[in-house]
Amino acid sequence: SKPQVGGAVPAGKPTGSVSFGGMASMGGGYSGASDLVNNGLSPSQNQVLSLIKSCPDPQGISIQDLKMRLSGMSIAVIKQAVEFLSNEGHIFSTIDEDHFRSTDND
Amino acid sequence: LDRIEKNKRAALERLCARNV
Repeated sequence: SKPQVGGAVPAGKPTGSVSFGGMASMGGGYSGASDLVNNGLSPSQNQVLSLIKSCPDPQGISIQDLKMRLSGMSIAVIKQAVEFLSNEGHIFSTIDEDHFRSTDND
Repeated sequence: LDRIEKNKRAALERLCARNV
């Protein structure tokens, strides 16, 4: 008589019930960047930067000059932009804290 | 003018630091 080997193999039920939750709403991450230009600067910052870049003077361009050329932009906005650009390293002050030059153009 | 060079170098270093 042969030994009775325990019956059926327990059904190793695979618990891999993968449920595809489907596309979570990663939806359009375009946060109204309409007035931001490619490099992450605001329009006024860009204007200030390009003016500073366009100034060939080794001592740079003064805040006053910037204001004159950017008529319509307030001195506060200009100063803010200049400060930001300076923090980022795009520009630096030259003979005094009112004159700036660009690092990008030489 | 030495000051300008110094500022410029500092600015360039900031720029590099940001671009890394």
